[in-house]
Amino acid sequence: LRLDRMEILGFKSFYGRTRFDFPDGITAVVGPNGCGKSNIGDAISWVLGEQKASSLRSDRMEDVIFNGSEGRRPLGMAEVSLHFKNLLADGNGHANGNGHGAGNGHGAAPEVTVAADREVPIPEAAESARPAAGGAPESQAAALRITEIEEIPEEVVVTRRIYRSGESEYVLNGQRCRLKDIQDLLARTDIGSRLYSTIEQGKIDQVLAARPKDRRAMFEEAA
Amino acid sequence: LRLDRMEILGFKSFYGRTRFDFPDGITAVVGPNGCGKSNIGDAISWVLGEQKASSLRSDRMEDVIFNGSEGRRPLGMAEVSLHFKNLLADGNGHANGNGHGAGNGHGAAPEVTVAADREVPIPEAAESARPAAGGAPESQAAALRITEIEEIPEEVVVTRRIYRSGESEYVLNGQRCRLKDIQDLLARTDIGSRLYSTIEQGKIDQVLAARPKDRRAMFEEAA
Amino acid sequence: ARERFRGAFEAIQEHFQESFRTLFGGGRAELRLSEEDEDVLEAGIEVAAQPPGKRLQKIGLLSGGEKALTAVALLVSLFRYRPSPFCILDEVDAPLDEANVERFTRLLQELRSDTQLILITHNRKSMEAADLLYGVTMEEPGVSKILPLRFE
Amino acid sequence: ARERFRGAFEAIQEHFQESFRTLFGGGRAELRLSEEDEDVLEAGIEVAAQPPGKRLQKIGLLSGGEKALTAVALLVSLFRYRPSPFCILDEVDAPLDEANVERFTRLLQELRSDTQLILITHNRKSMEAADLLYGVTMEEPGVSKILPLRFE
Ligand SMILES: Nc1ncnc2c1ncn2[C@@H]1O[C@H](COP(=O)(O)OP(=O)(O)OP(=O)(O)O)[C@@H](O)[C@H]1O
Ligand SMILES: Nc1ncnc2c1ncn2[C@@H]1O[C@H](COP(=O)(O)OP(=O)(O)OP(=O)(O)O)[C@@H](O)[C@H]1O
Ligand SMILES: [Mg+2]
Ligand SMILES: [Mg+2]
Repeated sequence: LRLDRMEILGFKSFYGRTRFDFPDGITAVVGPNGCGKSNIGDAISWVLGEQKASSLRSDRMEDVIFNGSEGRRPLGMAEVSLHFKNLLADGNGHANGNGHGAGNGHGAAPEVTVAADREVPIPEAAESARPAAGGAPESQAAALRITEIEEIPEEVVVTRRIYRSGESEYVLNGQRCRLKDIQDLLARTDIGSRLYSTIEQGKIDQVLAARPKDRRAMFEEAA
Repeated sequence: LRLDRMEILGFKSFYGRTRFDFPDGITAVVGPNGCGKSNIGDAISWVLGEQKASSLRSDRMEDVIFNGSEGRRPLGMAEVSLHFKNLLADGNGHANGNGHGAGNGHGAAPEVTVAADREVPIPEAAESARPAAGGAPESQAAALRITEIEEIPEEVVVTRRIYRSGESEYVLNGQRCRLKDIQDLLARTDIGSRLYSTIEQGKIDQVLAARPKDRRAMFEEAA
Repeated sequence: ARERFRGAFEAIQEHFQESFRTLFGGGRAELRLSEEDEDVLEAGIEVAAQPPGKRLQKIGLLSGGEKALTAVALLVSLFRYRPSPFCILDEVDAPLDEANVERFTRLLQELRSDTQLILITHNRKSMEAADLLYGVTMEEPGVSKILPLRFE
Repeated sequence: ARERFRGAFEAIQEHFQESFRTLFGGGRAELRLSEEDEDVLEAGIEVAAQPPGKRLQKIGLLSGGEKALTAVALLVSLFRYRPSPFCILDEVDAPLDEANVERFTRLLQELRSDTQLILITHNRKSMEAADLLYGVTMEEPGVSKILPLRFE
């Protein structure tokens, strides 16, 4: 599994569509105080399903929507997309260069049983399939259900949107889905529940300061 | 009022008698991680009467006593002395160079009513009056009571000791006294209750993060 | 008592706005008595800050460095209103970028005539701004010693 | 489940001791299952650390920088046991002195083959250790943009 790139639109201080490519190795993110560095970390946590507004330094979830600056009015929606390559491959996927992650991944693709089983493979992530920016949510009907999927495409795109109304939307390769679908999909990858892969600013001591029982959760996650 | 110097003995990582002179202006304290910089701040808070072990990053008050290193055994006592000049003068005392702070201080010397009034002026701080290091507390009888003091000497020394037993001792210019005597004396100086003059490591946000009612206490202190 | 508190509050508010503008190079900040308490003597104190180019917002939304800088502005305003003979700042410059460290140390220079300032820091720019340097070492492992230093 | 957990615990413990020694240049650290719980599957995890030349002590007594370094050692040991595809570290180097920043970035080099690391920092030494640099600016006040940077 590799993070390929992230696209941010209207999330916190990112007004226009901003692209963040994830290189291999170590990437340093620098800039003056208040320029938006920690907001990048928040965007990653949010698109991967973070449900607590306080973990995003906000009071309510809608606070993550761009709420204006000296020169711009507040927006009505925030959207973040995370593009993965080789979602189910071991390690960071360099090994199976054939482009289809399922080739030597964990074998069977994610099995998610849902209310009405429908055979809906994840569509190829079309570069041009820009979700309609602005306010109108997509039609409810096209909600995605992951079932027996033979071929997981080379690239999987996870998208999350939120509107001023507080309503959240989750999208997988352009098709609406539920948060649970994304969580189940991620749980089968090396990302897991991300307990220890994001350290927020000023919170490095929490890794140690947590009560012994809480610390245990990190170990169980790794085990 | 000016801080002249501090002497630390057996407090946290300061094993031997260590002297810290307080210059005017800005003094930077530097050194590698874990070398004892924050322990200096703790020593100042402690000698000025801090009662909460948690504000000194400790579980119990006795934890401030040197508890050994690779080459040294734990000590039985910790002691810190703080030497002030011109305790009751306005500003930092440069103006009244005559050496006796009470000259143009706040007029009447501190008035502390105690159970049995005894006329005990604060003795001159004798450089050589080293309190007996080690474990034996001084005899209780010589406890100091501050009453109508005509002349506050040029130099006032506040000392605090703690023994492994957990017993704390307070000394004013070589004479045992109570914590209350020291607190009352300090309350009449510009030091006040030190709510905003010591910012612990990592706690700068607390100045803002405090609940509005708590923040108010800082304002009342200044008012 | 009410008059005294109000007077102090107004004066501290002015110092706060000035210190904030110096530290952020613009923008504005304000202290407000929380409305919910009728009596001035009971009310809590709210802080709002507007870094240059941004909207006025609650301090919770500020970044790590912006919060530290706003806290320093508040601290300095309390000192300006009623100087305390000494002040110990333990690594308050850690979250600041280079430009803000410079503005921070410049502001401290204004306090040094009334207050003895002890600045614990790892930041070179802060060391350069100090009048004197003390090094703390553990030549003998586990045992701290204090030595006056010269700045190279 | 019990065997699995114990196996993981032992392996993480070994990685932790190794990472701790690398970061502190010596000393030792240990993870212990708290005794008060009978069942291994319920027990909490205690951490004790002994920086070089000091006594073994609870992590509460460590200094700010020593705590951050010990936390990084624990984090790295979890990653060594089970690599995560990515890791975001937001100014974890802020409390560290120059020597420890170097040891910290050297240790991160060991993770980079399995993990994409994002390091948010103000520290020059950390910037020098990175493969790539991204700058975040607010040319337009209040609006963030991301630009690839070259290191001068
Ligand atoms: N919903 C929002 N709309 C617009 N701006 C926002 C929103 N939420 C946060 N911000 C802005 O983002 C800024 C903080 O960004 P961030 O915390 O990422 O800074 P940073 O680069 O990490 O700075 P530091 O180096 O001080 O930690 C704040 O100034 C705040 O005004
Ligand atoms: N009672 C004690 N006896 C002996 N040593 C102690 C005692 N209490 C604390 N220490 C030691 O003091 C050290 C911490 O010192 P301190 O917190 O002052 O470091 P520091 O210089 O502020 O470091 P940093 O730059 O990381 O903040 C710890 O390593 C601890 O072992
Ligand atoms: Mg930040
Ligand atoms: Mg410290």
